[in-house]
Amino acid sequence: TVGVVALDMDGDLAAGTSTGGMTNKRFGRVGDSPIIGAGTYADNESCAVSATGHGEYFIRGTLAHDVCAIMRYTGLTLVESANAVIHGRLTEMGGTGGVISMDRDGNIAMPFNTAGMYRGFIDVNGALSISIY
Amino acid sequence: GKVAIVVHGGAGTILRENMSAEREEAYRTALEHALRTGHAILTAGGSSVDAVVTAIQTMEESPLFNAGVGAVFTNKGTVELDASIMDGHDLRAGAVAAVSTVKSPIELARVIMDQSVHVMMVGEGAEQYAQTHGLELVDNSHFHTERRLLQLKRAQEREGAGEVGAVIGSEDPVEGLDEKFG
Repeated sequence: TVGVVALDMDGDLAAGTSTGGMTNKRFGRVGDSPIIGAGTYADNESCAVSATGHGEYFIRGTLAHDVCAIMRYTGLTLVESANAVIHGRLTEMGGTGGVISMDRDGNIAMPFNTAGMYRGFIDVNGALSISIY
Repeated sequence: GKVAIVVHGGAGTILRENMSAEREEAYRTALEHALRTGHAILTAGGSSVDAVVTAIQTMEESPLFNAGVGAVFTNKGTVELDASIMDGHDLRAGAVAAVSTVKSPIELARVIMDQSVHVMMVGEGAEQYAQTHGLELVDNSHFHTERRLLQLKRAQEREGAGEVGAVIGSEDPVEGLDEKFG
């Protein structure tokens, strides 16, 4: 699974996710990546999110939307909201995975509860960072 | 006028001890390419939607990631692709699931968002829509890689031994399968 979130000069956020799904998949199983609110969500008033991991949990928890909703309704920061979803709700459900997320000020959060997540950013100051573990 | 971009290439049992220096370098290079490709669009005044599509397409075309070329195999030995996109400006969205001949699923999701009255399309209907809207279609073999075929074979061998159902393939079987028994 791959994903991108972006902030443009007009202050507009966007999120996208693309995947091959699950190895040895049967019965037309669909994961979270094509489901808006589960694996992908973007709202200028809160944040943009792309998820990766065990899709069934992201669908049941509508976790991409959850990050945005927590910000929107509680006023928590992006980092607090994304951490609450991945290290709280997802982990409590027994699921694994992570998200990349950004708010309209360019704040970035990339929490995950697995051994690694291929991830990187170029922030509003032009700083580039790439991490794996 | 500030711009920024973030990418991921999947999460899972990605362990340092299983990652060769060459492979780690290949991933870092591919992630940086995605970042710089999307960032160039943003600094030129392009939209965040354009940056998302273009950056994801670089990873759909890379055999390293489970998307497009290099995607994992289904139980039937085929590749089936999903994608979605959302514009934070007006909450428009596009999504596609279970396509097997659309070269760039994220591009189709974008076309569905921009040009159709729907959000999500699946399977044959989605491929028909792609064809009528000028998107490139390819044979399913375009997405096949040896590495993912090996991953499928290993999963099915273990399934034969009653060990595993569908698994979430980690981004690289060399790093050890991230086995979730769905």
